[in-house]
Amino acid sequence: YSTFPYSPKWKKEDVTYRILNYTPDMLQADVEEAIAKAFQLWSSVTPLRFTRVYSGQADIMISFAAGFHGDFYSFDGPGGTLAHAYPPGSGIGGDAHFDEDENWTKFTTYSGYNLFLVAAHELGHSLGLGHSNVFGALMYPIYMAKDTRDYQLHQDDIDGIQALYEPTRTTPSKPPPRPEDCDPHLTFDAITTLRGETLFFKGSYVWRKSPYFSEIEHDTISSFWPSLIGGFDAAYEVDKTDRVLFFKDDQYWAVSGYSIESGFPKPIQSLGFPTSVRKVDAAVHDHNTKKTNFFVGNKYWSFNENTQSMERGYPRKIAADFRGIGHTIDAAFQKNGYFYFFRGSNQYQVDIKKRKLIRTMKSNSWFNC
Amino acid sequence: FPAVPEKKEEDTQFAKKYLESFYDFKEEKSSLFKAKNLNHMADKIREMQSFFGLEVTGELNRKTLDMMKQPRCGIPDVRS
Repeated sequence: YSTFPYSPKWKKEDVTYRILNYTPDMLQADVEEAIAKAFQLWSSVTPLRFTRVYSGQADIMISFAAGFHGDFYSFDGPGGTLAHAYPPGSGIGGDAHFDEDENWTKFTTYSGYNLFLVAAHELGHSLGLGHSNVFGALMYPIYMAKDTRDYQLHQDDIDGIQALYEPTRTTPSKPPPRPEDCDPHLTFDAITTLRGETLFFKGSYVWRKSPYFSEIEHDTISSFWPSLIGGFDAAYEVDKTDRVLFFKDDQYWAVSGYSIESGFPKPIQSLGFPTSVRKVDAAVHDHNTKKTNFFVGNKYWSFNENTQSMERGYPRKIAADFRGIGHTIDAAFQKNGYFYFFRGSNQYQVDIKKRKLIRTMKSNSWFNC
Repeated sequence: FPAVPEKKEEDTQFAKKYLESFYDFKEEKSSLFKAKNLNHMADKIREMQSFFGLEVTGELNRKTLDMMKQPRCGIPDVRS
C-alpha cells in the first residue's frame, strides 16, 4: 500500500459526505446504496464513522462529471481514467469525481463499471491511501471486474488504512451484540409489518417474524437496506401500496421490499408536521380507515393516506383516545384487527374500532419466549 | 511483423501521456535533449513495469502498452 506525501488523514472520526449529483446510468437509490456500501467497507476496519449530509459543505463531496470539470485533471471520455479523488484536506480535499462518460452499473457486468468497486477505491484516496502494487488489492490502480457480493478488503488495504487510522478500537468491526430475544427488559425502537411478516427494530438490528416459519430470523438493517443506518424512531406499512416508511430524526424514507424509493429521504415536515416536531416516536397504519396515526410525545396525529394530508382536529392527547396505554409510545404496529403499542418492555393490545385495551404483555411476547 | 511506423509513433505519444499522468514523467520540450528524453522515458517505463510486476526492460513492448490501456483510477501511481 502507499499513502500520499506527508500522509494526510482526517483528524477526526466523524467524516461527512454529500452526493452532489447522480449518473443517469443508474437509479438514484442504487447510487446511494453503492456509495454507502463503499463507506461501510472502510468504517468496518477503522474508528471512522461516515454521515451523509444533503446540503452545504461536506468533507467528501461526490460528483459525476465528464471531460473538463473544474479541476486540473480533465476526464478522457469512455475507458482510460474512470475516476479520481483527492487526499484528506479542506476544499477539494477528500472529494471524489466519477467520469460520466463511463457506463456505471450496480452489478459487475462487462458493459460497464461497478460503481461500488470504483467508489470503494476512490474513497480509499479520500481517506488518505495512495495506490497499491499488490494485484487484487482494492487500491490497485487498474479496475478489476469482481463479484462484489460479500466483498472483503484485501489485507494490504486493511494494513494501509490502519496505518493511517488505528484499528477499530471502540467500535468493534461488527455492531454491538444483539440483545437476547427473551430478555424481559427488551425494548424496541420501531416495529412494522412488511408483506405479511413483522419486523422489530432496535439499533442496527432487526428481528424478522414470518408466518411461514416458527423461528425468529435475526439480521442487521444494513443487510436489507445498506444505505439506511439503523436507529429508526418509527416505521409503518401501507399494505395497499406495498410501501414501508422509516423515520429517523426529522427525515423519512420509503421502501418497497429491498428498494429504497428515489428522492428520499424527505423531511417529516413534508407530511404536514409543524417545524416544532423534530422526530416521530411511533407510527401505525389502519388499513380499514386508510389513516395513519403518528405518535409524538403525549400526542398523536392522524394522516390520511388517500389525500396525503394531516387530518383536521389533531394533534390529540394519546391518553384521551387510547385509554390504559399511558402517555407516550415507543413503537406500534397493527395486525389482525388490533393495534399493538409498545412502551419500554410492555406491550398493549388494543381493539382498533373500540379503542379498548384488551390486554398487556411483555414486549417480546412474539418471540416464543 | 514490426508495428508500422505511424502506429509506433501513436503508441509512443500515448505512452508519454500515460507516464506524464501517472509516473511524473516530464519531457524536455527542446529537441536538444532528445537523447536525454529517451533515457528519461525509458527510466519511467521501467518504473511503471516494476510497479505492475512486468518484466523491467525500459522498452515500450506489447504487454506494457496493454497494461497502459487498462481502465484505471486517475490518481498517479507515484508522485513527486
